[in-house]
Amino acid sequence: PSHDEIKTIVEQKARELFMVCDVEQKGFVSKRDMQRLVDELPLMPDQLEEVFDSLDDDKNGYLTLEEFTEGFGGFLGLKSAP
Amino acid sequence: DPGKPGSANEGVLANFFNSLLSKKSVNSPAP
Repeated sequence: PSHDEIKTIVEQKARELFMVCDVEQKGFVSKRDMQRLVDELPLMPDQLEEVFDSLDDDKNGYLTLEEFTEGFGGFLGLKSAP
Repeated sequence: DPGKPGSANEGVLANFFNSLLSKKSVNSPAP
C-alpha cells in the first residue's frame, strides 16, 4: 500500500478508537473522559492521566482527534509528515 | 531515559492503544 493509503487506514482506526474515548461525541476527549476508561481498560488512573498528558500536545486539557491520531501513528511507528 | 520527554511513558501508551484496539475488536460486530 502507498503512504497515503496507510495514512488513511491509520486515520480511520484512530477515529474509531477516539470515539471509544469520546463517548459523548463532543469532538474532543477530556481528562474526565479518560478517567472513565479505568473501568474498561487495564490501566491505572495515573497511567491514563500519563497517556492523556503525553497525547495532549498543546497541554490545553483537551485531546483532539488530530492529537490522538498523531499519538496513534507514533505508537505504530509512523512519523507524521512535516 | 526517564528524563527525556516522551520516552518514559512509551510502554504505557502502547498498553493504552493495545487495550483500546482489543476492546474495539471485541465490541465490534462482524460485518
